[in-house]
Amino acid sequence: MLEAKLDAASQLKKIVEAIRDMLGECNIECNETGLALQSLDKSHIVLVSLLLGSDGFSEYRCDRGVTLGLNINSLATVLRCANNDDILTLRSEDRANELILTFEDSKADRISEFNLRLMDIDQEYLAIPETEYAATVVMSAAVLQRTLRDLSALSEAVTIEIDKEGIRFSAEGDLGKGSTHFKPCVDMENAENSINITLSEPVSLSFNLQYFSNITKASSLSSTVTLQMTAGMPAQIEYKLPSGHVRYYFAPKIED
Amino acid sequence: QSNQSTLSSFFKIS
Repeated sequence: MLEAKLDAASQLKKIVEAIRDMLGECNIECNETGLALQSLDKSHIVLVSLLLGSDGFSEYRCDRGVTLGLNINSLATVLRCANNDDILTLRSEDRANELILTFEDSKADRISEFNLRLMDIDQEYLAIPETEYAATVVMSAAVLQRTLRDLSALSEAVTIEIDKEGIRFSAEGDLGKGSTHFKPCVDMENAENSINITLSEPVSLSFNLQYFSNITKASSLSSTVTLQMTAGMPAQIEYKLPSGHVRYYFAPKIED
Repeated sequence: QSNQSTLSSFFKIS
């Protein structure tokens, strides 16, 4: 059986909000090390890979592997019934067909319980080899989100160029063009505003901005984001969690 | 002109 407790329901609410626009139904695999999810969006443009280590829970118990086949939007609907600071417990018996969620306020004088029906989902998995990327950029998650939002007013695509001078985001559409360039920098007072670039060769890739904007909904999970890119390959975009990560593999636009 | 690629053209699906 699975029994996992979080001190604040907001932790799971934010994670589900970060992935729900891209995923419909998917399996969450639970074992003694934690919860993991790997799922492609319908169009096969983005893969979401979520890892929630058992250390990230205030209490965690999973004796035997459990697969939770869930509709992510149903999970989001139920989680809306929890207050952000409620204590949240996830429970599922072995071979059960439901996930039980309980929400308690800190004084434990209100306890809500919801049972979510589980499904058998025949899911596709992607084998992603360990990769050395040509460029790695660590930057503020909020700054990335803002930059992409600004450029989405111009075009449905953004081009990202990374070289030793910095990282440049640009877009061009009917009304004109725009770009934002960030130089590598170290901000001693606000470390999350630093921009760190590790590079073996310069990279330029273009991406659909609608999908990118869905990915950056994970900005509420982490102050920084790590972008990893190699020419002609999908990008890896990672938001670190206290014990785990939300990672996206994002297929680029390819020149004809 | 650029086209959207899909992840299945880079990684193996199982």
